[in-house]
Amino acid sequence: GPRRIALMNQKGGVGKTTTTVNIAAAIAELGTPVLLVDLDPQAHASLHLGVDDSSEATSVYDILLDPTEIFDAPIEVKPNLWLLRSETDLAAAETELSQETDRYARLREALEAVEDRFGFVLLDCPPSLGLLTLNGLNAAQEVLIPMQAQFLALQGVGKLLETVQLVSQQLNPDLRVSGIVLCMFDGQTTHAQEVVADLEAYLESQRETETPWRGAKLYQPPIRRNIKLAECPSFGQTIFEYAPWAPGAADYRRIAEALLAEHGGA
Amino acid sequence: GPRRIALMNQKGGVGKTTTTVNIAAAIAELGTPVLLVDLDPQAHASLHLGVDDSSEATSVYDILLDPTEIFDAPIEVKPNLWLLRSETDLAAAETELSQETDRYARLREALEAVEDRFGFVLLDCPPSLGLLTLNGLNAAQEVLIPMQAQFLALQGVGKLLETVQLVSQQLNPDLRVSGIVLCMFDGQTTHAQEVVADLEAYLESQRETETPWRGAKLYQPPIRRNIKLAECPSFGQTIFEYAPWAPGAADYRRIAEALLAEHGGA
Ligand SMILES: Nc1ncnc2c1ncn2[C@@H]1O[C@H](COP(=O)(O)OP(=O)(O)OP(=O)(O)O)[C@@H](O)[C@H]1O
Ligand SMILES: Nc1ncnc2c1ncn2[C@@H]1O[C@H](COP(=O)(O)OP(=O)(O)OP(=O)(O)O)[C@@H](O)[C@H]1O
Ligand SMILES: [Mg+2]
Ligand SMILES: [Mg+2]
Repeated sequence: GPRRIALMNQKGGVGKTTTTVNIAAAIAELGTPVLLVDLDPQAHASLHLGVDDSSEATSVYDILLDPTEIFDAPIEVKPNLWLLRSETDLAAAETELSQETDRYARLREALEAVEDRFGFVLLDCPPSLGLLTLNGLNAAQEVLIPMQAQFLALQGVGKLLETVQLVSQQLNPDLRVSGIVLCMFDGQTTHAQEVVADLEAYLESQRETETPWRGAKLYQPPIRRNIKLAECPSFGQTIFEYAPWAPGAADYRRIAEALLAEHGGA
Repeated sequence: GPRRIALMNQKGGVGKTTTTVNIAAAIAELGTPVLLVDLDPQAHASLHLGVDDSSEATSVYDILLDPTEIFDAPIEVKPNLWLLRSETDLAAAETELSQETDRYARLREALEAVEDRFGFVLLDCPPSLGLLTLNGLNAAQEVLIPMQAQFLALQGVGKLLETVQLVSQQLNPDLRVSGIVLCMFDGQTTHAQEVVADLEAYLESQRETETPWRGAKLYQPPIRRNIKLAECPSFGQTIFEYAPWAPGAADYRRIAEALLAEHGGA
């Protein structure tokens, strides 16, 4: 089956969507079919790829209510790049499913029925640790954590890993944290370098543990801040269509290559 | 009574906390007592001011469960700068209060009992439109929207204003949107300039309406990206303590002066 990777971080605006879209696009460009699952009611990944609420395609919301609707849900938005879109109504899912005993397993159930069409499934999670992110973590085998090399960003990592631990203990024992992708990186500052050093020391200290993040690494290179990455969503384009020679394109291409070079995941 | 201003934006990582802390600090430095209410379970404003979960002080969580606990809750963290701290347990409030008929009014009720001690009350909202933000909007008379001059940021503004409209219709008819504070601004790029032009055109188009944002403006100056603003939280300091000559300090001081120059709010 495909590698199934949840991109999560409960902190907002750290680069989850930008990272999911552009890693997916880079892998698709290299010829491997990729499914991007947009799990955020804000639907920014869908918007980024030119798909909004007016789309007729079955959405993640429909899938959570009825997993059997999955079969014609993915839409091919770019060559080899398929999207299971989100929509604003997805915000209602948490309340609507709150009494269902299988509410954390519905996405996994749906994806199992179609995943063999793809080499990668990338799940863009919302900035929270609620039902949608938990469905994403339960449907994945790996976790990538996009984050910024800043003090306040470090504060949230403990809670994030606690959630991964809970999911691996109670729902999904195969779940592993593959690593961290540093976004909007400003390597010039000592602040960023100190945060990187803190992260590397922490990951090193966890190597001999039994935790899901014992194999986690800092992916190289960090993604530099590059305005082109913020501009291309307004044209419904990935960075590779909009500015293929920009630093943002080079950085995400190298992260995608680092992922592809791994054998079967962390 | 004081000016009560909610700083809100459901999009994460846009600069709400940085803006609330540093505007509060600037006003406090000028001699006006300010109360900063940290409404985010992430408690980044509290952390920024050196107060974490180990603090014994009454928190916003305690206040939502029992508004009469407000009287000794605010702590003076810097001269004239008072904090009603958050804590991680605040994440439970939404569930715990979900059946209470007055659950959107508890913060307002508590603050009314102490607000005359202050010239300003600034409320730092979490990145969501749930119970905590709704308490913040109901307890305020004004809304400031920190946001980034980027395409994906524009997408969320409609939903944000819809929420303000709902609160003003159903809970708090005095609520007005005073305006927008642009954060992490990179004025060099045409992208940012286009977003600013879009925002100005939109605000202009709303002048003759009956909406709560008919008087909203773009505050000047935009806050430039400045690494010092991201560094000072790790020392429990405001920008004025950490780097008083930095561009970030100058920009937030000017925003505070713009606010102080207004008479009794929007
Ligand atoms: N390397 C970068 N350089 C410049 N801008 C970037 C970069 N990465 C992301 N951005 C911009 O920063 C903003 C936040 O990024 P993004 O939407 O990917 O974060 P997110 O974690 O998915 O946010 P949310 O928590 O709201 O889902 C967007 O406007 C995006 O275009
Ligand atoms: N002008 C700026 N220049 C550089 N860094 C900034 C600036 N403003 C904010 N930051 C940094 O960006 C990150 C996000 O800012 P902040 O925490 O204020 O956003 P927020 O909207 O409160 O986030 P959340 O939605 O999580 O509450 C923080 O690490 C902060 O230090
Ligand atoms: Mg996102
Ligand atoms: Mg904040």
